[in-house]
Amino acid sequence: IKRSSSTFDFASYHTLDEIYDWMDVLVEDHPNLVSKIQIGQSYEKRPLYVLKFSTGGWNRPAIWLDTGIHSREWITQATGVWTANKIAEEYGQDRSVTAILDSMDIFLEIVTNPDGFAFTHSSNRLWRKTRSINAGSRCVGVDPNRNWDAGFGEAGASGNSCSETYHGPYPNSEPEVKSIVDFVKSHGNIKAFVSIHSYSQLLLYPYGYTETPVPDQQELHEVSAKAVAALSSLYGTKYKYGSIITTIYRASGGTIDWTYNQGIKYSFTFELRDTGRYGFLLPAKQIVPTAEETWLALKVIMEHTRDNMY
Amino acid sequence: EQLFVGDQVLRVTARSEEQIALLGVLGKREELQVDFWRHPVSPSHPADLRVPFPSLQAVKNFLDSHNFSYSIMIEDVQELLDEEKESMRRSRR
Repeated sequence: IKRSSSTFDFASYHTLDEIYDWMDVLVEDHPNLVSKIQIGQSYEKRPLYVLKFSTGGWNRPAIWLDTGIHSREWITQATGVWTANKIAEEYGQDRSVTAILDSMDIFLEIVTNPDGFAFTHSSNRLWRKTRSINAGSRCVGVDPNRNWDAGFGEAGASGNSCSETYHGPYPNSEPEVKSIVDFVKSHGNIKAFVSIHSYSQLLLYPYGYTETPVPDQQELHEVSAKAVAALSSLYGTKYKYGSIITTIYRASGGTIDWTYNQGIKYSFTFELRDTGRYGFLLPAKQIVPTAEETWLALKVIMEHTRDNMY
Repeated sequence: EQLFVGDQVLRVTARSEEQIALLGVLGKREELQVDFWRHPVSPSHPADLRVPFPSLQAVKNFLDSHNFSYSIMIEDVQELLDEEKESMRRSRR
């Protein structure tokens, strides 16, 4: 019996192997649209895979999406799987998605921190960081969302290797981060970058490391408002939006501060839902509703990027 | 495998900047191993703290003694993890 990407149970959480196997099936099912790229390997030598959705062309302007950089935020990897399937299914069916993919590529990294994710399945469900060993410390792992070269090591990250927000010894010390940095730099034509976390129901834009507003603040704020309105229209989930530092807290060395400083104007980060007050243990029955509402917001960001090319 | 039997997640609402600072102090007490799922940011923004079972009494005493208002968001983390694991097992079958 031929494997099929659509018979996968999207309403359940899955292990790393199951997700990686499913990615191969998605590629098999959509060979002219989806391909799998390995952009590097993790500290524990697991492959770092990115799904590329492309209808052709060379080095087209692109949109980057990633989920699961904090391994315990399982709703994000599950949303990534659902989203990958949605993009593949909607091409040729949905006018907006088709228009986006006819002019741009989409890259989606579903398991951005595979070592941490595997560890959440085998040893500690609530593990958040990478699994790199810190010299001279009994504590393992670096917060990969404090390890980017944007205000690295400043206030809003911890120098204590035992902390959940440990920034690491130097920028890009984590191969999971360095691989994305290298990919983004070598691609050179990424126009939107969306990093998906959970759970606080927020849509955020730079900066996190400084109170200085980004030059594009007004536009990013307007896009956020539109995206959040679209998201909330489905199930009434309440989201707040704004810059990281004004909406939640000062955070240095963060992903989208770096991408914005690289010239990727449409840099956003999500904090997905917890309407059920379950935190990182969001019941599996909420996976599909969460992914569905997030998709509406993602589409707004992608459409805006397509229509406002720079 | 690390178990979380009896661990609770407390949702704490700070009423002032002073109380936010006090939660920061709580987080720095390494022996309590409080895991901030949602950090204290502003008086309007609740903080969620996973508290290991052995530290529960001490943390609740701390919160009570400083007049924090809080509720128990998750009664027993391990119960939810067991449910999650069972749900995955059923799905895989």
